[in-house]
Amino acid sequence: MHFTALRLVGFKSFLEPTELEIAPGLTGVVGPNGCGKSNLVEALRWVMGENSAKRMRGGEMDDVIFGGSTTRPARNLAEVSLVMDNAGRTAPAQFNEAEELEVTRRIERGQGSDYRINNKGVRAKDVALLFQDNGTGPHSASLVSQGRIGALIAAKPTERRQLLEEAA
Amino acid sequence: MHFTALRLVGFKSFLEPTELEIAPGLTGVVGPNGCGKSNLVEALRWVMGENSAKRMRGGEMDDVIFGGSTTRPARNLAEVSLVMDNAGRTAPAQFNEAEELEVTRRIERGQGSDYRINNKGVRAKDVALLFQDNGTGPHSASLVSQGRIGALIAAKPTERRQLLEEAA
Amino acid sequence: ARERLMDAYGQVQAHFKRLFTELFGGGMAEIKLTEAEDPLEAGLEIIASPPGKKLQNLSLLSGGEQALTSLALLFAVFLVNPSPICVLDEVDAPLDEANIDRFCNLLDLMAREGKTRFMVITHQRLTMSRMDRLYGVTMAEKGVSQLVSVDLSGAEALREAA
Amino acid sequence: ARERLMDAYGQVQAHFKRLFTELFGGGMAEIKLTEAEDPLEAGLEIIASPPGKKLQNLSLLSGGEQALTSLALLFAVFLVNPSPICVLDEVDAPLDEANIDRFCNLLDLMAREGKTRFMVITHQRLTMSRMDRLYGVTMAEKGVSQLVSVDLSGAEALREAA
Ligand SMILES: Nc1ncnc2c1ncn2[C@@H]1O[C@H](COP(=O)(O)OP(=O)(O)OP(=O)(O)O)[C@@H](O)[C@H]1O
Ligand SMILES: Nc1ncnc2c1ncn2[C@@H]1O[C@H](COP(=O)(O)OP(=O)(O)OP(=O)(O)O)[C@@H](O)[C@H]1O
Ligand SMILES: [Mg+2]
Ligand SMILES: [Mg+2]
Repeated sequence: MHFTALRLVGFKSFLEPTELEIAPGLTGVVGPNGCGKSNLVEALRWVMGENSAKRMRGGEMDDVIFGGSTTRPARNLAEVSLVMDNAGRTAPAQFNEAEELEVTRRIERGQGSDYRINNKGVRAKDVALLFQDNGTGPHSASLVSQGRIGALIAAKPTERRQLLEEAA
Repeated sequence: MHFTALRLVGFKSFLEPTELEIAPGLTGVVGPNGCGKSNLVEALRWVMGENSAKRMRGGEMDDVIFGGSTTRPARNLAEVSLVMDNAGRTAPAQFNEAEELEVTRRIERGQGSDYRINNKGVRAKDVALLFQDNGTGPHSASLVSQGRIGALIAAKPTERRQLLEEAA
Repeated sequence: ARERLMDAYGQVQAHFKRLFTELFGGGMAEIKLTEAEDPLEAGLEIIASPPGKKLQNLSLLSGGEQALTSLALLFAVFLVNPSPICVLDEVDAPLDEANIDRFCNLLDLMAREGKTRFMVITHQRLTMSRMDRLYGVTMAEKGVSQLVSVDLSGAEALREAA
Repeated sequence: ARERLMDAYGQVQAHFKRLFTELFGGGMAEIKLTEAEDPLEAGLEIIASPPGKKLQNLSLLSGGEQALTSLALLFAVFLVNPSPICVLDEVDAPLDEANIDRFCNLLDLMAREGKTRFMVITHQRLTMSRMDRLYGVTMAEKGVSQLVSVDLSGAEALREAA
């Protein structure tokens, strides 16, 4: 199962609808300090089911919703979608007919968040399982956050075992 | 009181006697990964009285002694000296005649370390006081280790107060 | 589950040894399972020694050496069980120019050999020039992020314009 | 001791506000003493908002923004009570080119105005070119460090030769 696009609206500093195409090979992301590059990584972790506000660098989960700027008012809704190509037909049974899967997570200020796959409401557990079956997830070692590359070295031996389990 | 030079021998990867002149203004230190740049910062902290092996990135304090390479045997002795200009006559009374102060710390494998100022044995406390009176020390905020620049931001408010105390 | 873990361990070990010596241009490294009744409870030790240096406590490695060792282990796991996506957020920040080059060579290899799609966030000109495509994130309107597709000279302009 | 602390607080506050807007080219920042019976027990809050952005939780700032905010606070303390030496080990690693330039401008200012002597460890070409003098650390013999004095083109060669 390939990832083909990441779509965001109202998530952190991405107020306007934004689409990042995830193509094969190496995609570079550049830009000045503070412009929103690391926010894209967090959008990816969040749509895959991340439940810790601290890992989103916030105090509470509502901090992922656009909080306003000096020229724009705050929003109350944020949505991130991850589009996956299902040509290999490895999706869960109820979605396996579809050519493409679009996993969407939406959060409303003060209301918590919900998940949908191809516009059908699903549980957080269904989403977690979908990504786990495809060798990834919000805590996968393959998502290396800023400043964390040395963490594998600094971790305790039992924490590193998780890495081996990803290989199994 | 100005610092004018840092001298090392047998300290970490600095097997041979080395002298780094500390001149006014901006001194850049460059070189490939793993060549010993951060070891110089640790030599400075160590001679000022650092007592935690962990802050020296080692398991025990003997890890600061040259541990050998594939071509050279390990050593059993390491020594670092910090030379200070005492033109302003602000040294402790028993050393205030001298033009220059040379604070030296020496460690012998398995024997612990001792301190000297201008070749006279002194206690660790005397050295700590000397640097404290001159607005610095092994834990001074002005020694920013690699990867730690964001630490001021991540620290708890009461930990940041120490910074204010340095200003007082 | 136990066989699978031991089997994965063997494969990761082989790749890790090879990738480490490629990234460092020599030296040697290995992983070891710590003592435990049941391999599913064991921990993973890493032993690494850059070329010309003796085996030592991992925490004595420099910032750049730790980053490269971590990357070698991470990519070794990928070669055994590829993840659909890999995101690297400024992992080249602690590296010198020679090691940025080796890192990019390894990325090239991983992208060609496997199916993993890479998203590499960087400020380094050298790394930008090795990407298949570049996206720029700007805040033309302060506080509001915008994504634009750029070429290498566009990325340069972005760096200057900040 | 209490007067001294409150006096230092006032001075650091003034310098921090000025240095922050200089480093960020705008925005505003301040420090606050948290509630406590005795100022000697209080903590120090930092509030920072880059230009165009709303005041927010400090942890939402980006890697580069956190480094710049920390530097502004550190240098504010120096201006109040200069330390004889300041060592900065690759603090420019998270910064983009424009911010490396602002960081170097600030270093220049601090070196000229105060008595603090600076030792700046860096891999960035831009930062190297702004130093008064350069030392190269090499391992001509692997595992053994050697210090040599270099000029800018020498430092370039060192970067390539790794
Ligand atoms: N909920 C939110 N609403 C609006 N803006 C937000 C929100 N959360 C974070 N931000 C903004 O995002 C910015 C940080 O973005 P990010 O960490 O992605 O930057 P970056 O491009 O990675 O920068 P660097 O190169 O310094 O790492 C902060 O300045 C903050 O103002
Ligand atoms: N006691 C010791 N004896 C011999 N070598 C040592 C000792 N302690 C540390 N080293 C060596 O010092 C090297 C690390 O040096 P250091 O951290 O100063 O590098 P650096 O120049 O800062 O590199 P980077 O640019 O990656 O941060 C390690 O590779 C290690 O082998
Ligand atoms: Mg970032
Ligand atoms: Mg270093």
